This record gives sequence, C-alpha cells and structure tokens, in this order.
Amino acid sequence: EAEPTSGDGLGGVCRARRLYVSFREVGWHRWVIAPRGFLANYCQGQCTLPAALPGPGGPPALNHAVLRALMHAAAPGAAGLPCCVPARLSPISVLFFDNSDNVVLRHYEDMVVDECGCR
Amino acid sequence: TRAPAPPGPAAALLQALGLRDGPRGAPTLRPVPPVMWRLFRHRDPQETRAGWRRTPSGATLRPCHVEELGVAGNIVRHIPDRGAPTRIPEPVSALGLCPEWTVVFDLSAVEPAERPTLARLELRFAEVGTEAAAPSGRWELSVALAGEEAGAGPGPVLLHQEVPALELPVRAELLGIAWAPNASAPRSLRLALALRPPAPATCARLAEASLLLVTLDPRLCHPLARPRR
Repeated sequence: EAEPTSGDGLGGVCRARRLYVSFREVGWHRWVIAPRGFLANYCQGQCTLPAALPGPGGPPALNHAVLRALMHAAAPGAAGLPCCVPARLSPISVLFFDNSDNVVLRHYEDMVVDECGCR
Repeated sequence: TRAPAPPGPAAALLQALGLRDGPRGAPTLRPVPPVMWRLFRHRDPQETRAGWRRTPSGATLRPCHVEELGVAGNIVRHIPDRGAPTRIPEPVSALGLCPEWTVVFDLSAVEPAERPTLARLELRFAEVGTEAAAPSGRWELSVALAGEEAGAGPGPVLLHQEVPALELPVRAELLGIAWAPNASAPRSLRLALALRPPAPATCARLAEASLLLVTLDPRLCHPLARPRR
C-alpha cells in the first residue's frame, strides 16, 4: 500500500513516502503473530537544486551531491542527478511461529525509512 | 538453460527477512509465551520509534542486543519440549524414587552461522497429589544429557541446582554446558531431568519444559556504523 507518486511522474522533491507492508497481503498473517504489518516507506523525488541542499532539520546533504546538482544545472548532459535514497533507517522486530512451531522474535536493522537524502 | 525465475514478492520478502523457507500451511497455534510478548513489546517499533530506539524505560536500544536478557542477539526462539515418555525407574514406591524425565528440543531451525548467546532451560513443576502437606525443604534438580536411544541411560550430569519451591518456574543456564561454548547449536538437544524431593515418597510432576535460545546472526548484525563526522 504505497502513497501515489505526484503528478509529473518525477515524484517532486526528494522525500520519504508512505509504504505500508501488510503480512496479510503476502499470506503470512497466520504465522506472523505481531506486528500485522509495518511502515517501510520509500524514497522518491528529484535531487535538483535546491532540493539537493539540506532542508531545515533534514539530513545533511553531501558535498558531492550538491556538486553534481550544480553540474547538472550548468550542463545537464554532463552527469546525472544525485539519487534520492534513505538517509536514516530504523529497525523492526517480528514475532512469528516458525515451521518447527517455535515462537521466534527476530530483530531486523534498517527496515524502516525515516528520512531520505540526496546522495 | 533458462535463468531461474525471479523470486516472487513472498520469496523476496523471505530472503530479505533471512528466512530459509516460507510457512508450510498454518502453524500449530499455541499460546505465545509471556516472555516473548515482553521482549517484542520492549523492541516494538511504535515504542522505540517514539524515542527512536529507546526502550519504554528510556534506555537506548543497541542494535542486535536483547536488553531484557542482557545478551547480544537478534533472534530469540522459545522452543517447546518435543516430549519423550516419562521414564519411571524401577517400582517407584518400593524404592522411594521419583520419576525422571527426558525432554527433547528441536534446534534444526537454527542456522549454523548463528552464534548462541543464551540457552535457558525453563521448567514448571507441579506437586503430585499427596495427602501430607507439601514437604518443607529444598528440592534438587539434576540435568544430564540423555542418550539418543529411548531407554538409554542418562549421559554425564551437566548441572545440579537447588529448587527452593515448586510454585516458581525453574531456570537453568545451559550455554557452554549443554554444548561447547562458541560452538553452533546442535540439531537437537535431549536432556534427562531428575528432581530429588526434600522428603521421601513425595514426588513432583513436570508440567512444562521449554528452551529460550538467543542467537546472533553476524550476517544480519553489522557493527554500528561510525557516526558520520
């Protein structure tokens, strides 16, 4: 279940978008005890200037990304734009029955996108 | 030769979750042990997200660490006893002996790459109906490796432990005792249990046996990235 991309298909400014993963959707709801699903989110958007510059409170931009956005503004064919990627991630834990009927709690790092940035 | 079909969404998610195989049909539903709910809520993203990786008590959550149990790890398994028939030695009444038990834990779900960091045996006993009041005094639990064949005598005694009262669950740490420290977990663990009563002719019944196993999968637990300067 994802947030629709905005009109121009390019996704507007680089930012985190809502993406909810439901275990029921993949038919796992009978053996995943908790959670029912989780907000994984995803990054999308343009890293042109000024988006490639750090927003208030946003993740610090990389000098290299700013340089590339500058180059792209000056000579669009020279090098592509920086990419809109996760800049801060959070873990999740999943409680489930495994195929040996054990109750298992697994902890997964880097499963939820909290912030995106131009890299 | 045809390239293998790209994994479907479920297979891709399984792979991302580091699971070897997906669910085979519906699991045998059983009550979720309270300790597992407690550990899950301790790490629940809603709580940790609020403080961003803080436990409800405000302590910072370290990745791949099970705060409540005080050990490193990113996988906690509550493994039920597969149950082997209780072995009652020679006529109990004549010899005043109490039954012994063999408990079997299936550890085949543990990957060889996982490093065990906690193996806690948890037992619940119940008094066998005795007219006399419960005897005062301490019971003594002994845990030994059980032979592979049914009926084979117990192997070396792994530990003796006093049991102050039957009402409370009995916990015994087996890491480094039931198998060599730093070794991978065995495919299965068979233990022979005996509970010596404080007074003769008073016996107890083994109500429940389970193994709480914490492992660290180094493939999924990268060391904390150095904070970016």
